[in-house]
Formats: sequence, C-alpha cells, structure tokens
Amino acid sequence: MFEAKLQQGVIFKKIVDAIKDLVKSVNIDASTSGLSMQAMDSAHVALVSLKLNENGFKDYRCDRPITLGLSIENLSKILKCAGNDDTITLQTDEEEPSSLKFFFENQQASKISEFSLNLMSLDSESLGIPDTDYSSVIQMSSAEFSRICKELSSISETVEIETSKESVKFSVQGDIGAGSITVKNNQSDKDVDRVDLQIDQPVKLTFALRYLNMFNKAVSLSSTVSLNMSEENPLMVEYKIDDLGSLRFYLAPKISD
Amino acid sequence: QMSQKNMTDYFKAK
Repeated sequence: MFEAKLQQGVIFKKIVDAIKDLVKSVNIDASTSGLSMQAMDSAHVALVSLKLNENGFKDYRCDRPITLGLSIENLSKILKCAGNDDTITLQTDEEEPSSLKFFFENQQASKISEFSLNLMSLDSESLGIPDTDYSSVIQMSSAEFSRICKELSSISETVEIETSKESVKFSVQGDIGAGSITVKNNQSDKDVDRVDLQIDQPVKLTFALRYLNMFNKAVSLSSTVSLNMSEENPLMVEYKIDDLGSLRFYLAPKISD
Repeated sequence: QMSQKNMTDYFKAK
C-alpha cells in the first residue's frame, strides 16, 4: 500500500509546472522516507532532483519501495483538474502498479475528484550526484534572480556569474552590446532584499540563460533561491519547499572550445 | 565559441 496526502495540493501542481518543460517522463521513487525523483533533460546538460519528506505530508504510508514511471505531460493534464485549495492524495495498492490513483478534495470536503493515471515502464538511469563543497553559495530572492535572468536573456544567450566576497555579478555580451547587474551582500530583514553570500573561493562561470529561465518556473515554490557554485562543477539551483523538501536543478557550465 | 558539457558521466560517477 502506498498513500501520500498533501494538505496543500497546489505545491504538487507547482512542482510539476516547474519541471514540465525540462523533463518529459520521470521515475518517482516512493520509500518509507518519502518521494524522490531525479531526471536529466534530453540534452543531458541539466538534472532535476526532487525530494519530498514523509513528514511534510498530512498522511504518508509506503509499505515497500515502489517506482512510479510517469509522463509529466499526462500528470500535468490530471493535476489541472485539482483546485489550488484542494488536498491531493496519491494512492496505489499494487506492488508493481500499472496505474496511480489521484484524489482531489476541496476544503469543505464537499467535492471529491478521482482520477487514475496510467504508469509507464521507464529505463532508470542510475544517476548519482557527487557530494560537493560549493565554494560560492548565494542566497537571494527567487523573484529577483528570475527577473535578472529574464532581463539579461533579451541581450545574450549566456550569462557569466562572477562572485566575490562582497557581491555577485551577472554579465552578458551580445550582438547589440553588453552589460552587467551586480548584487551586493545585503542583510536585510525583508526576504525580497536579502542577499546572503558565502564565498570561500570566488568563481566565474558561464551558463545558458535558456535553462536558468526554465529553472525559474519554480519561483512560486519559494521566496528565496540558493545558487551553489564551484569551478568546473555544475551549478546547483535550490528551491526549498517549506517543511516538505526541496527542488534542485543542476546545470553544466558553458566551456570555451 | 562556447559549448556545453554533457553531464551524463558526471552524474554517473557516484
């Protein structure tokens, strides 16, 4: 028996919205400790990693580990039928399920929707994310990071991110010209202004803005985002989801030929 | 000119 009930179903809707342009089909692994998912995009330059802890669910039960192979597009179609205030319950009784049941219930418990999504058998890539001590960690407003990426992507396809002890600089060079936005360390009480820099070693790395803009679809999951960088390692962009877990995106840096 | 590294090997090397 597997059952997971989310009090705020809208979070699950937001997660699926945030990853659906990046990955088409995924294996979600359910275990006693919660749900996890890892998948690379088709170009194999980005990786999505989702972890949802059992404690974050209203009810959670998973008697034995199971793998749920899902089409994200089809999952998204079913989740469109859930209201933003609904609870969402995932359920299956089978050991090797061929479908996953969904129950959506509104706050008054006056409307209950039930769907089943056919599952797919997907080759699971055995991906492992190496433990990395990032030499530059930036925590800032997710909306602000999203705005910077969106603005700069009209000038260039790539952005160079350079850290120093005091600031982080986002630079672009394009056919029409060049520019940069520098954000300084700021210990404001307001989330929207706060910028936390933990810089052991400054880094200078270049990334494709197209991917960063896709990651930023997760902006509504968290008011802050953390950018974790080390030379020659993929960038790790993390959105923490309150008590529930985290959604992480990894992106390979652009390298000079 | 810049290129993007395929990350398959990186993430497979546990």
